[in-house]
Amino acid sequence: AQECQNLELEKQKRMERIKQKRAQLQELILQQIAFKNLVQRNQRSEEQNQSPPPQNSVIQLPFILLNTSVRTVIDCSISSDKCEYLFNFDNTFEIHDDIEVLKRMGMSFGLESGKCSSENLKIAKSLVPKSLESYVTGMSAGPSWLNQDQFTCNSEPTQTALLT
Amino acid sequence: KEVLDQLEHLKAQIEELEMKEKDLDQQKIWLQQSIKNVSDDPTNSRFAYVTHDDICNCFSGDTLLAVLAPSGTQLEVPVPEMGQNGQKKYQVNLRSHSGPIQVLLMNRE
Amino acid sequence: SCLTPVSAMTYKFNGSPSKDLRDINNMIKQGERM
Repeated sequence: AQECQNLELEKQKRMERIKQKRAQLQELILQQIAFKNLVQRNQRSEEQNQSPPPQNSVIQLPFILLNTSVRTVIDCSISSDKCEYLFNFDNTFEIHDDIEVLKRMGMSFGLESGKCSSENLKIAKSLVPKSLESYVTGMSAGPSWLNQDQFTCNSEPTQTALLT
Repeated sequence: KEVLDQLEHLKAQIEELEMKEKDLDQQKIWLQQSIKNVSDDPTNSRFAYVTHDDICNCFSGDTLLAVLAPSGTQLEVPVPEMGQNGQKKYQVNLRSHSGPIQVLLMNRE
Repeated sequence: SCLTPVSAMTYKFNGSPSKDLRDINNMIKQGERM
């Protein structure tokens, strides 16, 4: 019975680890889909416009973005070699990386929030290696997929009764 | 007998979880390599940009600072402190040891 | 009120996961390090 209890703890630990690793994998899948979708979008728009957009109107990846309210006063000090910057804000701000920006642009087809149409799901699957297509399908079902527990937990109460 | 059955059941479950975890670890390594290949591909990097409008549309009317910096550049954010005037101060330090940092101020107005 | 100890949170370009930025955003919102 003691060994049962130990194994039950071991099982819970592994399930928690798997849940975290699944979340990390999901992040990487979204990253790949968003990046490839962005590249394809820009290729299409350059073909349509017959020219790339003006250089001063685009920002190359990778980048990070600080956003703050338009009323915030920002004080900035820059070293002469531009290798050090110090920003002081009088209000809160947020920092996001380029993948978060691409998600907000819809480049990951809303997969992160389970709002992906079947047509977009097909495109999304075409942007990942074949072995990961089932993950993409799972993600389109929504965040509950992440919390999916492959062993039915309801057996636990009977188990504890057994052990007590 | 019931406890023994439960013991066997748990062992089988743990074995299956172990395989699942190994599978996830392998998938992660493949995917990281795939992302690296995709982003290092010269054609892809040529088209790996967003427009100012793309960003302004996502952060409705905020003041935006886009930071392009060499790999390894350190960004530091101290815990907000209360200033003398009783107003909280928020700070960001950026430090690069391998080249200049580019910061672009964007605001739709 | 003075917050002690003052400890900064860091993020490394092309080196840290996006989660680190989320933690920084939470700290700024909460006003203290979680």
